[in-house]
Amino acid sequence: MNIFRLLGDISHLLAIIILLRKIWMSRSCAGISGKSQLLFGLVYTTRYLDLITSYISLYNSVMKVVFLAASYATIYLMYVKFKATYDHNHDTFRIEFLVVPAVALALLINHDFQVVEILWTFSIYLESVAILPQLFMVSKTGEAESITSHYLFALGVYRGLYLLNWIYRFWAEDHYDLIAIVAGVVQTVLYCDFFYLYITKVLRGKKLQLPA
Amino acid sequence: AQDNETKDEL
Repeated sequence: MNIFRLLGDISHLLAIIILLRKIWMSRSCAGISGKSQLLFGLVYTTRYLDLITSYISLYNSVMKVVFLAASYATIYLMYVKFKATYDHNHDTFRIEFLVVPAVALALLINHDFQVVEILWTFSIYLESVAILPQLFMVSKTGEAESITSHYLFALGVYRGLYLLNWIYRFWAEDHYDLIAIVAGVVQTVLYCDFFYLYITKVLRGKKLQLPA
Repeated sequence: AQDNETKDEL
């Protein structure tokens, strides 16, 4: 464990809590992409299967349970409890265009052709594009509530810190995982455009408005 | 070293 990864995981946890709290407190999921949340749920489910089989550390196991629970809770709130506030009209990204290529790529490029490894690889590829429906929805509605943009910013910080974590691990532990790194770079790049808007708009108290 | 045995990252 290193400080970059610890802060990254905390930022990731913060993002998930921010979103869950926002939906719960406002009793509404307006402006939130349910499709992205479904994809994140799928990412955690396929990646954390080893929760049962292999024990790495208390921290690792606790965080996996928290991420899974928070992700399922968010999906439940969006698709069941506050279903009436779900914005179908703007959450229209075709997620099959993300899931199918991720499955294909996981079958083609992986470290080991075993079920758990393929599922892990699938979750890595899927996570790198899972935010696209949310970014697409923000572009369609032309704006994002400030809480939603804080959520996206925290997610972006988590990804950025993971890049630093991989640099540190390569330098200090001579450890690297190209699949995780390449997918992670792709994912972080997707946030860059949003980062620019967040820094220039939201932090100046303006609403996050995309140029029409 | 490219090692992927220990998947210790979340």
